[in-house]
Formats: sequence, C-alpha cells, structure tokens
Amino acid sequence: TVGCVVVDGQGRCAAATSTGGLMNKMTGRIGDSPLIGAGTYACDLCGVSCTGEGEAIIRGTLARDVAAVMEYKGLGLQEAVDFVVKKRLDKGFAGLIAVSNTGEVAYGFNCNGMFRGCATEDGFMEVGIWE
Amino acid sequence: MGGWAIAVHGGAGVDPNLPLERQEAAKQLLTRCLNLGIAALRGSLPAIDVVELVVRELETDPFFNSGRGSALTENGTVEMEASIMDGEGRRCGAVSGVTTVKNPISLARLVMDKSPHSYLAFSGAEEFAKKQGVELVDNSYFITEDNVGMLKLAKEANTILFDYRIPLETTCGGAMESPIVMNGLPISVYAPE
Repeated sequence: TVGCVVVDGQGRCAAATSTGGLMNKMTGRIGDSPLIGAGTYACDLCGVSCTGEGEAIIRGTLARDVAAVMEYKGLGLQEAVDFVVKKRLDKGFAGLIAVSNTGEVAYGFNCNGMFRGCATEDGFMEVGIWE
Repeated sequence: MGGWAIAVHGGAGVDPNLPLERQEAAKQLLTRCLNLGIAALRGSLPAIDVVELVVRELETDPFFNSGRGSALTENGTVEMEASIMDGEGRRCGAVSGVTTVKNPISLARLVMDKSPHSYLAFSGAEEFAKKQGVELVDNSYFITEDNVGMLKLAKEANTILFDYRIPLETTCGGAMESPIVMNGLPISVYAPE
C-alpha cells in the first residue's frame, strides 16, 4: 500500500491511498484503502492515509478517527495520531501518515517499521523506515 | 496559517532483516516522491492535485505494493483499489477490483470529479475507465517476478500476507530465527511492504 497526504499553502488538506491489497488474497476482497474514513480521509482539519492490516483499519475507522479526536477532543495532530494508533487498533497492526491545516505533519505505527517520508515548508525533511 | 506540508508512505510492517540495499532503494524512492510533491507545492498546485501526482509515481514504480508491483491474488492476478479525498468540501472518489487501469488513483479522482458517485468497483469501474479514456494496460503489466515468487512462498506458508512480503531468501534464515510473532504468525512469513 502507498499513500500521500498534503496540506497546501492555502491550508487545504487532501489524502490519497492506493494498493494491490494482500498477497494471496481471495479474489473480490476489498481492504481499507478504498474505504473513505478507514484507509483514507480528509477534511478542513487534516488529511490521513493508512496502511497495514486492512481488516483492523476498517473496524477502527482509523483515518476518520484522527480527524474526530482532533475535532471533538481538541487533540493536536501528533497526539491524535498517537491516540488512534494506540487505542483503535485492538490487536491489529497498522501505520498512518497525517497533515493538519496548520502545516503540521505526523505519523504513527504499531508494527515493525513503516516506509515513510515527510517534509514541511520551513525546511524539515525526514525519510525513514524504523522507529 | 502554517505553510505547506507533505507526507508519503510505502506500507507498514518491515522485516527486521531487510537487506540494506533494499532499505536504501526504498528511501531513494520516498525521497524522489517527496521532492516531486515539494516542487508541485512550490508551484502552488492545490493539495488534491499533489496527492494524485505523488501516488501516481508510487503506483508506477514497482517497489511498493500498488499499481505495478501490486500483491497478487490467490489466482496470481492483480486486483487494485484506491481512494482520494479533498478536504475542501470533503469530496471523495474510490475504486476497487480494477485489473487493467495503469493508475488506479487517477480513476478514483475521475470518480470524484466526473461521476455522481463516490465509489465504483470491478466491472463498473473498468467500464467507467474506458469511457473516461484513462490509460489501460494488460494485467500482466502489474505482475513482477518478485511477487510471483512471494505468492508461491505465501501459498507454501498457507497464509495471507498483510501488506508484507516474504523476506528474500538471503534474509529468510535470519528472520526465521527471530522470535517475533505478528498477527499470530512468525515474522518470517512477513516481509516489508
């Protein structure tokens, strides 16, 4: 699975996710990536893209929950990401990337590593795999 | 108002014994995609266009599990899915079960922009793709040698791999010794996305 989240200079957020799904999956199986609110979500507050164990991401409505805890609990972006990865995945394994309309970027995962890269306008740039 | 920001991912769950050269290749691809997005943002492209542009690049490169290089079904074929969402107005588009669309994310974008729906799947999505004139290729375009080998290993291990790939032969032994279990299976049957 691959994904990208962006907030542009006007504060507009967007998210996109694409995948081949699971190796050896049954034909006709649908995972989290095409499900809005599970693998992908964007609103005026943030943009989120998820990857990992699709069935756990769907059950946890992971992407929407990042936006929801920002909206209803007033959490900041990284706090929201940490909360959702810690509390919404039950025994599942997944990771996600997110941006906020104020130009922040965040990610979180509870499995072995996640291929990710992030950058902000003030010059920050990071590409990583492990913790 | 903050400035722009961008993040990309290539999948979660990485075999701890992933060879360094593959780690390096992954980082180079992620860096290339970040720079593509940064250049577009500096050119004032809207966020929705930037996410589509970057995911297209990731779909076209066979390294990660999407587009070319997608994981294979139990039948050794490729069935892809994608979704896109614009925070401005919360517009969205998604596709599932596409087998000939070169860039599924762009079809998802067309579902959002050019159809009255937010999700099209399987034959309906393929019909829509033909009508919209997006680039179509044979399913074999998406299948890589690497993945044919990994499907074989997955079948031998009689498992479905969560966005992971069987470690390369060279690393398998090392991974086999690691006591780590994920989703109830030894980490050795997983490999990085």
